[in-house]
Amino acid sequence: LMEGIAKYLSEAQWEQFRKRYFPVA
Amino acid sequence: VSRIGPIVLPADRYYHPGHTWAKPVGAGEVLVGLDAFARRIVGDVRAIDLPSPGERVEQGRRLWTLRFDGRALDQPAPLDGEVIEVNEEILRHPERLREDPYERGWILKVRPRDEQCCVANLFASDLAKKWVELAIQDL
Repeated sequence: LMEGIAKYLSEAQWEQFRKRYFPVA
Repeated sequence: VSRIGPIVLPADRYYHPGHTWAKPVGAGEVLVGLDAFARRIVGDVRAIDLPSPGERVEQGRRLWTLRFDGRALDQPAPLDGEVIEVNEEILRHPERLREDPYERGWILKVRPRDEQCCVANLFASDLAKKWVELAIQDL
């Protein structure tokens, strides 16, 4: 898994990933 | 310990699906931090927005915000309770999370709301490993 991969994702990809794997109520 | 490549998940604590951990350390005290998956995803953390001692936290709700390379990540509290201490060293030097997100890199100390701390809705490290594997596949 690439170090600091978040910054390489597009905004849309990051938002989708964040909502799925970092859920906050 | 559960391990996925460079990502280690120690067996002596409990994991929230939002990649925070809770580790009971004594009478009514629980250390809280972020797991190595979260640490690896964000890379170097530039700043952390944290609650202050005395503030109440609620499992699943935003506990802190990590700021890194122009982006931000909210992470949830792994348990209900009250913040009793902040790791000032990590607050001043969040880049040190890179070295050790589990021991020196604890972020908050929380007094849990009840005795059943850290069981409800949290993963042991073997289940947390499966959750991390799923996320990596998705990437």
